[in-house]
Amino acid sequence: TRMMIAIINNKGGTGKTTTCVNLAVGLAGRGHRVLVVDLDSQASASLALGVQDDALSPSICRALFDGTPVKDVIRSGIQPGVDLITAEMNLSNADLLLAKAAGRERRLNDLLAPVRDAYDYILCDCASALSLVPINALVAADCCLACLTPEHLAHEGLRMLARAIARLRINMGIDVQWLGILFTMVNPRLRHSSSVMAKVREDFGRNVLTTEIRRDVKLAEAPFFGRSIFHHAPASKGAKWYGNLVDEVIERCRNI
Amino acid sequence: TRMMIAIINNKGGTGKTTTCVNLAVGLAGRGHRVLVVDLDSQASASLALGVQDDALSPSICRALFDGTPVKDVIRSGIQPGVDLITAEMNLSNADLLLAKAAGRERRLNDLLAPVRDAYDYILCDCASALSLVPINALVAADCCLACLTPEHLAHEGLRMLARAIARLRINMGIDVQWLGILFTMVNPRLRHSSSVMAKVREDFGRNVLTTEIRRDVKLAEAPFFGRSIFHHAPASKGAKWYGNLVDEVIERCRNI
Ligand SMILES: Nc1ncnc2c1ncn2[C@@H]1O[C@H](COP(=O)(O)OP(=O)(O)OP(=O)(O)O)[C@@H](O)[C@H]1O
Ligand SMILES: Nc1ncnc2c1ncn2[C@@H]1O[C@H](COP(=O)(O)OP(=O)(O)OP(=O)(O)O)[C@@H](O)[C@H]1O
Ligand SMILES: [Mg+2]
Ligand SMILES: [Mg+2]
Repeated sequence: TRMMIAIINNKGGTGKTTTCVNLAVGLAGRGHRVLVVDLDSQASASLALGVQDDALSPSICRALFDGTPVKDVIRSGIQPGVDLITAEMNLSNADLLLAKAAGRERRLNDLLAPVRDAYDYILCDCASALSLVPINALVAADCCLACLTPEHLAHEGLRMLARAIARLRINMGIDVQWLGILFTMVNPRLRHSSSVMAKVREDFGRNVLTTEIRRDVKLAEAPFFGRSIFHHAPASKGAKWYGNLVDEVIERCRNI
Repeated sequence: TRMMIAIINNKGGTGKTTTCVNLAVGLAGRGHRVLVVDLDSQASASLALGVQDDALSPSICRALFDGTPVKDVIRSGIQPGVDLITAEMNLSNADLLLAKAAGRERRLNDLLAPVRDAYDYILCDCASALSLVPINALVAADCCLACLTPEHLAHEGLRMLARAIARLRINMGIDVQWLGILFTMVNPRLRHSSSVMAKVREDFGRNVLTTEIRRDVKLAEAPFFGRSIFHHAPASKGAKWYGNLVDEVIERCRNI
């Protein structure tokens, strides 16, 4: 399989970065070659993978804005089997800096083209928005994984997201598929989370992953150590659930 | 006191809307006249205050984009003592729609000028970004309240936010003060939250509020019922903490 996955949700704080980091390390742990592309100006994925906050440059910005070839900004082996292109603050100016550029929604796609075959999985950690950079990720990606915390309005937010993606498919002629919808930070004691999840399952059918990631404080601790959950707390529930995610993602990617 | 408060953080999911809704209802419960201005295209504050998702129009968009006077979009008594200007999806186009408008950062300020004296507190619920609409909120507001979840990188994110506000003060000649920094969704079992909070307190001194809002599932449930915590679960810890916040905000606003 060779698959580029955009990890998305326009709602903030829904476990996208946590999923990106742990899925990447988990896939590499199964022997796959993985590239993480950090597309959030906050650089949370880069920092969670152990990069120091004064070492984020050179980042994806050099390639997107200055024309540096992408291979010159790839950092090899940030974790075993995981390469990384970092993000940095300047990425938040993308909409302005690329406003006049021709083919500005295809920039990332064109940049990554020469290196795509070097990886089994390319994971893009997106910011919580539907601006030019996340659009670039959806144009470049083969499939998208939406991270959803089953709280009030999560279902409505997902439907808006799905509609926005459908419009993009038409406007940009892209063919990004659903890898699926992943429930994250599930709190079983939140009375309504099961009814939110049931409504989403009813609406999106088999696009909803079987794996559910529940709250586990270990998942919130791991970034402090610049480690994945598999390294930080291999015996934890969080590690078990993200292990299940790795299996399910591998399986689903075979059938996309 | 007469105070307009922008509730901010460029990081997503840090309890801004939960704080806006509960602070608004809490202040009204002390006899103050309160206006909530929903400035997030996701309209979470409007929905959490009981507005149906097919009844979000007319919203702040009519005033910002179409020149409708703001008094025509104010909904009175959405909760006792609380008026509301809703948001809607179209607000996410603000940067594009107002790109060429003169004085585009002062639009909200100018719109709210005629109604400012009718309220003791005006609370603006901002999206997690530093784009044109949140900038409008900071230009219009007397003070800002940053909501911070003490997780990895929260301190770094806050320093970036503080620098961005400092630049705005210089560039826009505004004088927005710190109401303060509020710790939200504090999870005492997260090993590092106390060290993150200690670093923030050391850095920001008395700008950090004494009140801490910890995790309480009741706070996540209340939006499902379109109610504040004071109505949904008046005996809960969440209600007690937000009650403390109301007291502390009233006190601090006297001294700004
Ligand atoms: N299953 C979980 N259990 C406990 N904490 C979690 C879990 N998943 C994520 N977190 C924590 O919740 C916070 C938000 O998660 P994360 O940063 O992954 O979300 P995000 O969607 O990438 O946010 P943003 O929209 O800001 O990019 C982080 O502090 C993270 O460590
Ligand atoms: N103290 C708390 N305890 C438990 N759940 C909370 C608490 N505060 C907020 N929540 C829940 O966490 C989620 C995120 O909170 P909220 O929507 O207030 O954040 P936000 O900063 O406004 O997010 P956004 O960046 O998307 O606007 C919501 O489901 C909310 O109900
Ligand atoms: Mg993230
Ligand atoms: Mg909000």
